[in-house]
Amino acid sequence: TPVVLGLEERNPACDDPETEAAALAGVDYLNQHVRWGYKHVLNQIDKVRVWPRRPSGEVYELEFDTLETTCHALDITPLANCSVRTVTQHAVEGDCDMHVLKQDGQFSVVFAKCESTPDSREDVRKVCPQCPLLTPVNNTKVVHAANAALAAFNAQNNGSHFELLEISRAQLVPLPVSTYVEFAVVATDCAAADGTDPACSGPPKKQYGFCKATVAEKLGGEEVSVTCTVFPTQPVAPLPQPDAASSANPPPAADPAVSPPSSPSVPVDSVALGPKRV
Amino acid sequence: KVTHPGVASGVGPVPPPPCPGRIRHFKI
Repeated sequence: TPVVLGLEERNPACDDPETEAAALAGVDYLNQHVRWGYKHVLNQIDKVRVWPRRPSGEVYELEFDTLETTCHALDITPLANCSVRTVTQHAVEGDCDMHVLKQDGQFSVVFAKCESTPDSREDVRKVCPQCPLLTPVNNTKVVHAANAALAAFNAQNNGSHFELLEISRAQLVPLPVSTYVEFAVVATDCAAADGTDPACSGPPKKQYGFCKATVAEKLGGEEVSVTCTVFPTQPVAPLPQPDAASSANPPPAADPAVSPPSSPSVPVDSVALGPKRV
Repeated sequence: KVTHPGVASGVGPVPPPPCPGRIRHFKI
């Protein structure tokens, strides 16, 4: 095949403004499509190659690292206002492979695969020997703490009745003996006072919230402290498909209410969207 | 005619390696 001039790959620098713009478009895509866990920010671009695309445009093949923020995926807070989770809070890193098409000056993601892993226990211990470490979210104490906190919130809440959507992260605190848990909730059509009504098991409204709770073990009982933020109701639109998406590779469900349940262990999550190749 | 050999331009700013890029927060 004769070489076609002008169609060779490019290798721009990882900190090249165009590379950064492509990576940031990838991070935006990630945060718009992940419906559980936390929003992530760009931390470091590891590799980049740029391929020409027929009939026009270029595809940025990117590898980059992200860091978990304290904003839940359903939180409407702009990413710029989300704090990066610190090492002492047991940070979580994301590792992403993405293909980002640039055409007519616009970026669009055509392939995305990200996996996240928590920092090692040893690394956290080096910086903070006493800091509580992440605990699997299916831990009995964690599940109990989330349910107790949600019950306490519903008991005090005059508005909608909320149900547990996912447990997002948790830590067992040694002193005072307590369980710290963060979890997402979804409102049902029932008022809080009707929580025991069987009719309340119907399909939930699309109103989500995010709670942080501490359940401390006390002599003869426990003390529950919970704070929940309810996000404004958001219209639920179908997820946009990557350009070359096929029915053989369906994206995750658009409805968080039917998204996979909480991860069975420490939140090590991954999402693969769109076709394998451009 | 004697000419001086070319002198290297000296130590200038070293460009950063093309990849990986800078760490924006911290590496774990």
